[in-house]
This record gives sequence, structure tokens and C-alpha cells, in this order.
Amino acid sequence: IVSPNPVQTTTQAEIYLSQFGYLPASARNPANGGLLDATTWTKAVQDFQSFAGLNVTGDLDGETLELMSLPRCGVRDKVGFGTDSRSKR
Amino acid sequence: YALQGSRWRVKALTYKISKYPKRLKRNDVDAEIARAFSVWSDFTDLSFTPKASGPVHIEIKFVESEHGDGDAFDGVGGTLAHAFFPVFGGDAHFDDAELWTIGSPRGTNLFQVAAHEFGHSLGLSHSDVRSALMAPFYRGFDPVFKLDSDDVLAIQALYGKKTVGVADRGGFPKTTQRPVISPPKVPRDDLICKDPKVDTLFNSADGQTYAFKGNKYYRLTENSIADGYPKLISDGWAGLPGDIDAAFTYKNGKTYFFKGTKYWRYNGRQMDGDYPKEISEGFTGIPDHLDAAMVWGGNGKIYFYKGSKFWRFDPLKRPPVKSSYPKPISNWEGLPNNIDAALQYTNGYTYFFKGDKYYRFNDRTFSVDAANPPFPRPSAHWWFGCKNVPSSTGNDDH
Repeated sequence: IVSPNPVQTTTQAEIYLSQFGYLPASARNPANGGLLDATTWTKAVQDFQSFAGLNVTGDLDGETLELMSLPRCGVRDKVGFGTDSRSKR
Repeated sequence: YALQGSRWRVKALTYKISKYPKRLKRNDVDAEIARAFSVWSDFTDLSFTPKASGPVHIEIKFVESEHGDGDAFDGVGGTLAHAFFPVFGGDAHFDDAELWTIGSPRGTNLFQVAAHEFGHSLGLSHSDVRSALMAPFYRGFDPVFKLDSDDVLAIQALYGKKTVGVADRGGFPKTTQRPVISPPKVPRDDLICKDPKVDTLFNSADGQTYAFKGNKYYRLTENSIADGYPKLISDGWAGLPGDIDAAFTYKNGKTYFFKGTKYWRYNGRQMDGDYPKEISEGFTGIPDHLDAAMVWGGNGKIYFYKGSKFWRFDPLKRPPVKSSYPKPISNWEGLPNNIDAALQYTNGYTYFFKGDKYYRFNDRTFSVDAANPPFPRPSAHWWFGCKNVPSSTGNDDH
């Protein structure tokens, strides 16, 4: 499956992890220049790798980016972060 | 599998396609959507009735970019569709920027994505079992679709098992509880009870589980062995020898048998071409004289076992076996070396057999299950329904 929109950068991966519930909306710390805590980031990558059946390294390796690039369902993998209640209008 | 937490109170559900895709014929879409719903109604008493107008339970529409629910689609690729859980209405939206196709490896298969989305509409969240329909990633066109046992267990957890009719889509059987809990009901007394060591076990594409031993094979029932078995392997699979080392059925529906340096491929009971072939040719990187093989539900990849080592084989990768393999079987916590057989059973657990005993492997904790009676347990009692055999190998009182 060729992805027309591959996930290649850390920023794209962060968007992906946020979109699908691995990073809470509040993950960026305003008291720290809006930076993402390294532990939070690693945990999010690990959670995704674990969920996706990849080797759990916490590193944004090629296999992880490859899987993030696959076409997929838009529903979150993990629920519980922030405003998950996508209510129908 | 994972359940979102809501479900429909009724089993007779209605749906309506309020906006059709721009590139497909309406009749074709109607048929594919109905077929996608039947994936779930085949294993439950749910029914899905199309309506042309008026209120319905599940509204379906093909839309692009921002479409009113605050969750805009992103064009070709990326997000293909989304659906709302029952508590949020159950509606399913498909990104019409995708090239939706029917029965073709081109584009994005409508049936597969719709069946997945309707899983959400019924209350299922994403599964971390890669072979499950409810896994979030699109896997490409699958010409032989079969609902994974993980999905069957999930939907039946919400709506119960089907009480009328039978599953006719070639999926897993309705009853999926292996003798993990229930004791054997039909006592047996034959060769396999005296010597329960088997050569291999595998699931066929039609959901049956078979055990091979010497030149004979047994079909397993929920608790025991089916009447009329054992039978000769040569009568069941023409051209296949006895004393098979390993076997598995891949997601293409074909069953592969391994013995010595060679392997055979069967489509059901028919040899699928000119076999045997050399393992070194068809399964580059995999050794000869295997102990066991299986498709692991954790990631859908093929695992081979020999001695104290195992290999992971991914047909979609080049090379199919990474350079980091083989790895020690001790990575599978609690498993012994020199196993005889491995099997992903229809209840979602992975089982390993050695001698007269078996181990149940928990894919989530990635270790042999802690249970009472403990594993390993005697295969004769729990798998073959033998009478007058112990039900545990330990000294516990159970």
C-alpha cells in the first residue's frame, strides 16, 4: 500500500499520536516553552508500538513511521484523553 | 479486542445511505454495504435493514473534507473513514476523496472499510490484534475475507452468539471456547490417548482444527475428537505424506505443510500446484526439519520454531526474515525448547504442544498464562477428551 501522505518527521508523528489518542492535548507544557516532555513522548511512541505489534523501543524508527503512514480508520485507538466525545451534530 | 462501552439495545437495526460515492454505481454500493453488515450479522442475531427514508439507526454518507462533525477528512490516503459509537449515534462517514473500489486490488476496498466502520457503529473500538478486522490499519485488498476470531469474540461479547442459522462466510465457527475452562464431555479411548504427542496442529481455512500424528489425522471438536477419526492423511489431503513437521493456514486461505526439506501448499483439500517444493526456495531464511509453525495473531506474521530458536517470516518484506533472527525461544517466557506444534486457536489464545503436554500463551503479557491448574497441562484430557487421564501435571488439588 503506497501512502500519498507518509509520516516522515517528528512533527508529523506528534500530530499522528495526538490525533489517535496517544498524546493528550495537554502534553505540551506551557511552563516549559510549550515543549513536549521527553518521557511523555517516549511513552506515547511506546504505546503506539505496543498497540501496533511492533518492537517497543520508544524510538521513532523506520518501522514505526511506516505503520503510521498506512491508510487507516479515523477513530482513535486510545480513548480517555481530553475531549474524546466526538458527539454527532 | 476492545469495547467502547456502549451498544444498541435492539438487535433489529436499520440503515440508510444518505449520500452515495461519486465514482460507484448505487446498486453496487448497496450490495457492498449490505455485505459489510452481514459480516456482523453472520455471528450474532443482529439484523440490518436498509431504508430509503425516515429515521434510521445508522446513517451512512460519503463526504469530503469538513463535513459537519468537526472531524474533517484529509483527502487521498491518511484517514479513510470514521464512525460513531452507538452512544453517539452510530453513523458512518467515508472520505469520498478516496478511490473506493469493489473486488479490486486497486484503490481502497469499500467492503473491508465499511465492515470495519460498522464495527464501531455497533460498539467496538480498535483491536491490537493485527489480523482482526477491528485493527485500525488498512491492510490492502483481501480477496478471501474472513472475520478474525478476535472480532467474533468482540461482537458476541456485546450481542451474544447467533442462535439461528449458521455462519456461512467461511469464518470461524460459532463456538470458539477451547477447553480452556470446560472439561471434556465425550470420553475417548484410542491411540492418541495412549500417546498424546502430536506432529502438528493447525486451523483450516473453514475454521476446523486438525491434529496430525504419524500417517493419521484427527478433527478436533470443542472438547474432544470428532466421531469417525482418526483418518489417513493421504485420504484427506491427496499427495501429502505422513509424519508432517509443521503446518499453518495463512490469511490467503491456503494451508502450508512442512516436512524435512520440503513444503506443500493446499487450497482446502486440493494441492495448489506442483508440490512439494524446497523450503529454502519458498521460505528463504527458514531452516529445514522444523519443529512447528504458526501465524501469530499478535501481528499476523508467520513464526517457525526449531530446537531452541525461532524465526519470524513476513512475506511482505524483503528479506522476509530479518537478520536479527533466529532468536531464542526463551524470549517466549515460559515456553520450552523443542516444541512439537504451535497453534493460534479460534479463541484467540496461542497454544504450544510438547510431548503429552501443552502451554497456553498469553499474547498480551507475552508469557505462558498463570492459571489453575497450571500450564503445561495434559493434552489428552484438555484437547483430545481422553478419559481416565489426569487433568493437571502439577500437585495442586484442582
